[in-house]
Amino acid sequence: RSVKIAITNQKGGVGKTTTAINLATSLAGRGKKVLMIDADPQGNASTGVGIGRADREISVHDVLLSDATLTAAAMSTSLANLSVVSAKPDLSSIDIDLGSQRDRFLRLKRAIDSDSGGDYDYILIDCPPSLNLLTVNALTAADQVIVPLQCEFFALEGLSQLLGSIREIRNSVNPDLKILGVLLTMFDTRNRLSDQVAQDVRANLGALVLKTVIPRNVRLSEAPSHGLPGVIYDPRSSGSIAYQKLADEVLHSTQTR
Amino acid sequence: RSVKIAITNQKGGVGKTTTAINLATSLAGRGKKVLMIDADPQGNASTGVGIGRADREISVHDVLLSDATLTAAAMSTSLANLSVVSAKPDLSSIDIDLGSQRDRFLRLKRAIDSDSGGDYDYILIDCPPSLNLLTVNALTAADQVIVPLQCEFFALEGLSQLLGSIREIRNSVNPDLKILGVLLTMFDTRNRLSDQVAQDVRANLGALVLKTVIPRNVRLSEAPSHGLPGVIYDPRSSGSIAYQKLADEVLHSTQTR
Ligand SMILES: Nc1ncnc2c1ncn2[C@@H]1O[C@H](COP(=O)(O)OP(=O)(O)OP(=O)(O)O)[C@@H](O)[C@H]1O
Ligand SMILES: Nc1ncnc2c1ncn2[C@@H]1O[C@H](COP(=O)(O)OP(=O)(O)OP(=O)(O)O)[C@@H](O)[C@H]1O
Ligand SMILES: [Mg+2]
Ligand SMILES: [Mg+2]
Repeated sequence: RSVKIAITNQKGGVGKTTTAINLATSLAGRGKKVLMIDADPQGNASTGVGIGRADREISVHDVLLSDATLTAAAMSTSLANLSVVSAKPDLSSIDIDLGSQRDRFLRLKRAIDSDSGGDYDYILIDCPPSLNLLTVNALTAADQVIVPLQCEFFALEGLSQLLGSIREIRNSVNPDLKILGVLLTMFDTRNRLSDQVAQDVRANLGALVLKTVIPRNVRLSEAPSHGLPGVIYDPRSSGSIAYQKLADEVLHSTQTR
Repeated sequence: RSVKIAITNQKGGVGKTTTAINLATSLAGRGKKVLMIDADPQGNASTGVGIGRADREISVHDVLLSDATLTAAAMSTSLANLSVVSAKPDLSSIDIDLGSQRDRFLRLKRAIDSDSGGDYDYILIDCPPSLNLLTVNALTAADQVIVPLQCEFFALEGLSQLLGSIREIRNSVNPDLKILGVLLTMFDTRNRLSDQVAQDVRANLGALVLKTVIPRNVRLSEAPSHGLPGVIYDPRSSGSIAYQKLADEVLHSTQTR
């Protein structure tokens, strides 16, 4: 009954965490019950919504490895309607911990599907910058994918490999997996490189590119140092307005299915 | 006889590849014989020095998995004194390919140490955004580490974990591993967040922070779309001048040892 969205791109620093935090918060602000799962050992998504390192008791690592339920791991935040399953650095050893267990790619899906406690409208999963076990778990558990794409040349390089991996997951473990869209991020109106990349991506991917474009906006990068999502820290900034629009676009695209 | 430098940070998008490319090119421009090893499946470092996807025959994957020598894998570039061992997307399956082979962390070190062909003054290794098998191979093979650190709040989060991992490698497989320095990147004089992060890092790490600071400079991000390093594409840009300075600082710090 929940819409499960993985936010992923193996290219680093493209705005995955910033998208997860601000989209989750904007959806929660529209009255939707949201769970954000931080599947990155760096734990930036947990920090970005104000969950301190010391408060992270039951984490994603416990859900994947020792069958802690999602309900047990979910923590409420200072934001109404938003809960988080946090990440700790121990998550970086998950590949070794799960070793070659046959169901190691299905752990997150099992945890989400077997948990009746939450009744969430949306579950967002923030992924690490890699096509590893954690990202595969997220793509197997999700029914939609958002691919943040920084408007820079290097970011284009990995896109076809990522779309290929998504296709492989769809053809094997998760036939329902759809691409909700490619989200252009850190679009800088002052430099023509952003325009070139945006035109290039639209020419190649057409309607897969979401209408909403996130501008480069320093208020978004200042917000985490205050433990707040950008859309709360400075709701009238250009970055926040864009993420609110993204929430509307996601609501429209997922509610009408 | 070569100085072997790993360029690593598990945080994504902090300027690892841009540093590898521009430092390698600047050192080569000063008459040093340089080999850059692209240990990231995205292959951005290979692209950034103009090596097309189709030209990448023997890659890092072959060196790690099937004992291809470094000499066989090294390709010359259009830049004098600079050779590259390129990366292809097949590298992303290296964890699975090497499985639980006992020496899987030593493969790159063995390949570098056993190769008498190159006689390089400097070997630079560009790492992926993760503390995985590839990064551990690079940290085991290297004798120095440069940690690019983006002047943003999230980038600070992962620093202590990374420094911890480097210490672990030094205490186990590579006692000679030293931190050459933490390099502040994408420093934006227009916003105070950069200053705050820089002050914070200097207060915590003191002399570990390199004197050279790389400014945010759009010419550096435009260069890869022309298949050229920034220091060649626009040598007088603020980013290029900073990387030339970095080369001087690295020469000074590694030659006088
Ligand atoms: N639209 C934006 N404008 C300005 N800064 C941004 C924007 N989006 C993200 N940032 C900043 O850029 C950096 C990278 O963003 P973020 O950490 O969200 O990317 P990521 O893809 O999650 O990175 P990683 O690959 O390490 O997980 C962060 O410091 C963030 O605050
Ligand atoms: N000083 C700079 N000023 C402006 N843009 C920069 C600078 N350094 C790097 N960039 C751009 O920022 C993006 C991220 O840099 P880069 O790809 O080098 O980081 P990385 O750490 O190698 O990323 P990954 O974690 O994906 O390997 C690239 O598009 C690059 O062109
Ligand atoms: Mg992130
Ligand atoms: Mg890189």
